[in-house]
Amino acid sequence: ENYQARLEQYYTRL
Amino acid sequence: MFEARLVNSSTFRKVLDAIKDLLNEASFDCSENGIQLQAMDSSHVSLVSLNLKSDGFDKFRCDRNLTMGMNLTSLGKVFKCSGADDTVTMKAQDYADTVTFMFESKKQDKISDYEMKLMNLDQEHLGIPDTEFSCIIKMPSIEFARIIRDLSQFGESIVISCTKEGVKFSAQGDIGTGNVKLAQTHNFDKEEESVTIDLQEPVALTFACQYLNSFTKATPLSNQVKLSMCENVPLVVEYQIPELGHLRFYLAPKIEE
Repeated sequence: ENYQARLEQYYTRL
Repeated sequence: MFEARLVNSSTFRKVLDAIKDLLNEASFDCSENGIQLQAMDSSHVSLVSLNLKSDGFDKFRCDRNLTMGMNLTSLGKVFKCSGADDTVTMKAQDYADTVTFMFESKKQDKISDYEMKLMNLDQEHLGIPDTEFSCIIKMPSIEFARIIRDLSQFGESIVISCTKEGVKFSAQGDIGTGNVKLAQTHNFDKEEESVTIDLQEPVALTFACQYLNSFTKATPLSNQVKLSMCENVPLVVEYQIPELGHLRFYLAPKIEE
């Protein structure tokens, strides 16, 4: 089963 | 005072068609540099980044930075009222709570204007660092849309793997599996039909079909699409908007738990 990553795991909030 | 005139209103309509699947509402940031938009879909899996340069417009004036929050369904209704060959002029006063769109026919014999209410939206901007991608694939946008549509029938995810031999798209599910391999092709007469791969190292990543399919709604904007991939980094799908800017989509990969 593939787990869907979210963008916050890679990019920081400004 | 903000005023932006675009002879081809259909370009803006195509941008809207490309993002309305992913976003219900969005803030358009206007400055002397042009119009920018950055917004995540509600599940925070994908991000839309639009950049329209001021010098790509036929007239552009922005005296004071302005953020215009818009409901994209409403904006779509406004642009549905435009003709395919119309020129559009967007206007807003400083600190205004409305924006006006004026459409002029090619022959100047019909002029219509629509005023739309603006919204105050909570803006969430992400800082996207410069990335050295492992591979950058450029291919015909229609071909990309076709492959994503075809493979979506087989499963919820598509694996995009890139080696020096070419790029492979794969999907599997209950009915079976599907694979599409593309080799590099250089068509010097028809650059837009070429498949080119700039490879630093092989990479294979898995992405949700639903989002890839949404991104391909941008196909009418550009003959070519650029896919940038790197291990442990979201995929970037970029459509150049001729003479005006670009529309990029970022998609977080699926990872094995």
